Amino acid sequence: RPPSRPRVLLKAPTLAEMEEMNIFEEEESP
Amino acid sequence: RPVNLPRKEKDFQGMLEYKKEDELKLVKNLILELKPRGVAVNFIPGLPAYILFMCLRHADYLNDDQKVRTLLTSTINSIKKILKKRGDDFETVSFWLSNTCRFLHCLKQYSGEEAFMKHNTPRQNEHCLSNFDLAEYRQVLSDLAIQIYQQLIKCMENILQPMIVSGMLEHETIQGVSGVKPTGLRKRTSSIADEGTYTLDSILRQLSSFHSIMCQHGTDPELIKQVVKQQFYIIGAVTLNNLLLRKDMCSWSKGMQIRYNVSQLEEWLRDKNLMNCGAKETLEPLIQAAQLLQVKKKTDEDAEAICSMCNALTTAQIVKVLNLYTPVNEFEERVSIMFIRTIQTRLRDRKESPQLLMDTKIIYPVTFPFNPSSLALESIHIPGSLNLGFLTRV
Repeated sequence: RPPSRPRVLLKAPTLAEMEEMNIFEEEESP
Repeated sequence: RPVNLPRKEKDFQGMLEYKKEDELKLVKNLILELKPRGVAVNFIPGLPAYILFMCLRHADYLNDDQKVRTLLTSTINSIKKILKKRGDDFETVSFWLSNTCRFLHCLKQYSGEEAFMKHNTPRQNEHCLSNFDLAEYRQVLSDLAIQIYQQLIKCMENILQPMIVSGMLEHETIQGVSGVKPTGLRKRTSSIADEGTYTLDSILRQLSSFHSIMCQHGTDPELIKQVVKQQFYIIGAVTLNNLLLRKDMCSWSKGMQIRYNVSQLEEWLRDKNLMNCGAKETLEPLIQAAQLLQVKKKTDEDAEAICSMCNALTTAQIVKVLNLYTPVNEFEERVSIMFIRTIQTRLRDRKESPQLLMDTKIIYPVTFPFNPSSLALESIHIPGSLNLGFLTRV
């Protein structure tokens, strides 16, 4: 049963904006 | 000595706990370094998607919005990264398309929104996300799925394209139909080295291979239908375009051969239970061009019949086929200029583009209809070979 408490909407970046947050940066830098 | 009794499934809540510092290891082992072949053959379809969703559920359960955000960002970026690296490998692209869709379906099925809960068991309803509304992230995932779909189509096109002209037009399977070659025509030299080696059978085998890979990956049946429709569109468009450019393909016997080939493609659809996916309809212009090669083209009645039959061809295409039509024996004759003029006059009022060639690059818009799963999250085991020992079943 869904909880009575409303869920908090998580704002999402766009797909392109997400790419900016490159999680692999450290790994890829020489 | 304590006995290590395995916990019963009913004791699990379908979540996977992980430490923040293990997130990179998670996406590395589960996305970046995963070999689709082994996973697809040995495990339940969509397993990576379920594992990621169970990790997400735990982050939601902790009410840790940052953990939820970074997991989703890492997941999406990792999928994009693997597709950049192996985007030309049909298996990899198909695997991540089906997993991205499954992840998206999970986000809906366990969102807590009633519209998506209709088919859930009571236990599945207990597993809905409790703290966060991820509707915006669902939109991002849907955008990602569209990108992957387009990549899959390109990938499939690259494999299929070199087979089409050879398999659909050049190679003759009906023995003795063409008999005499059209007079005065040289055999066209092939631009692709092994073009001549492809037959209709090569195309059918390739279609079956695409189909079986997608089925193995647990791709949604509705999505498979859309891929197949796109495949048939490409086959039909490339074949027709080449027919419209080659005099040696415009004969009565080629019409016969094309109709036979089309019937084999239809048979393939029937065999795979895909008759209702709209694929056959995309072949209509080609079917009509083949019929046009075979009907009588002499009297006013013939002209009338042609005009009502060829409604999927443009006037430019009809006229081109008639102009290129080449008799292969003494019983046939060229189409007279008068007859072509009659056709042009009859079709004058058609409102259409003057387009001769079909656009082979068109991609039909894709949709991902919601497809909930009956799988119980608490029953999912993580195979040791995935190297995810740092996840804890909760």
